[in-house]
Amino acid sequence: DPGSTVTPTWSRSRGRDAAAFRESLRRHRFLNSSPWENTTAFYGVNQFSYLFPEEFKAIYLRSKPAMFPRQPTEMYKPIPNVP
Amino acid sequence: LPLRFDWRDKHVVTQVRSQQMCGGCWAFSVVGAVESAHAIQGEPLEVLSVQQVLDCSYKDDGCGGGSPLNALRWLNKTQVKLVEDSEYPFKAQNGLCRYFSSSQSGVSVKDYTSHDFSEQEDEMARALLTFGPLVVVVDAVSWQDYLGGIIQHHCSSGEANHAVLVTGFDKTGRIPYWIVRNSWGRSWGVDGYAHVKMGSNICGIADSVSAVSV
Repeated sequence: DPGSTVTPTWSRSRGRDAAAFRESLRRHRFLNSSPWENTTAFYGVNQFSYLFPEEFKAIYLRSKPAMFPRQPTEMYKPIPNVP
Repeated sequence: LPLRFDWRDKHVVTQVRSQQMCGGCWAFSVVGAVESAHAIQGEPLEVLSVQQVLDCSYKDDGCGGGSPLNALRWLNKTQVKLVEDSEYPFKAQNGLCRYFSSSQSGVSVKDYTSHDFSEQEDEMARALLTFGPLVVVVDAVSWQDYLGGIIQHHCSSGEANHAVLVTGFDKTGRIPYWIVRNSWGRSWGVDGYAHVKMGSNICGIADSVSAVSV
């Protein structure tokens, strides 16, 4: 949409931007066509729509996970049989 | 637990920032948690330096990526004071670590805890109330296209790749959700925030949870 206020965050060839944008639109259709209830999230054009998913991952998804100990659950002792 | 709680209502959460083209989400989330923990202690809410963490947390790779756990370990071990953002501003690129004299004002981390709260999200909510906003690492691949609503599908646990800050939760509606501050600017999502369904470890939100005390 030429009137869109969304600006690309990645300056590249117009052809590549357009291809990434077309792929984004296809992805939005898939994400929004879920058979689930209508309380779910909605997806569409934003500042990242000019990025291919692999570019998006390479730039923005750069946190490494770590294995953490499980939060200990409360221990419940059975109540002994009492008269 | 209250039905709704958000640390923003207590005015202890700084504005959403933009990491721009820098893979520094891990530093934004940790600094956000330190800012809030400091304000929860009754101190003024200050915007602290993300660039200082990017440049100085030596086990991480600055804008090339990092781990909130490494940053917390570094802050705790060195007792380094995080200075104000205006003192050490964000440049969206790696730089040389700047050192400050011990008389420089700043905020240091007293302690931190990290846990896996999967299948125990009510416990995670208690930790949020007790300690302040929580640093979590999520699978955010589908967040590229997120505009609003409650994220319930299209992401997995066990594939974490993005660090964010949980500031609250809302259980007043049919679908309870976490209120999550991102670092992709205010134009992304719901004024820079995402809403993620509570109770099913959506996007792995409960897998890697850290809390900070200052």
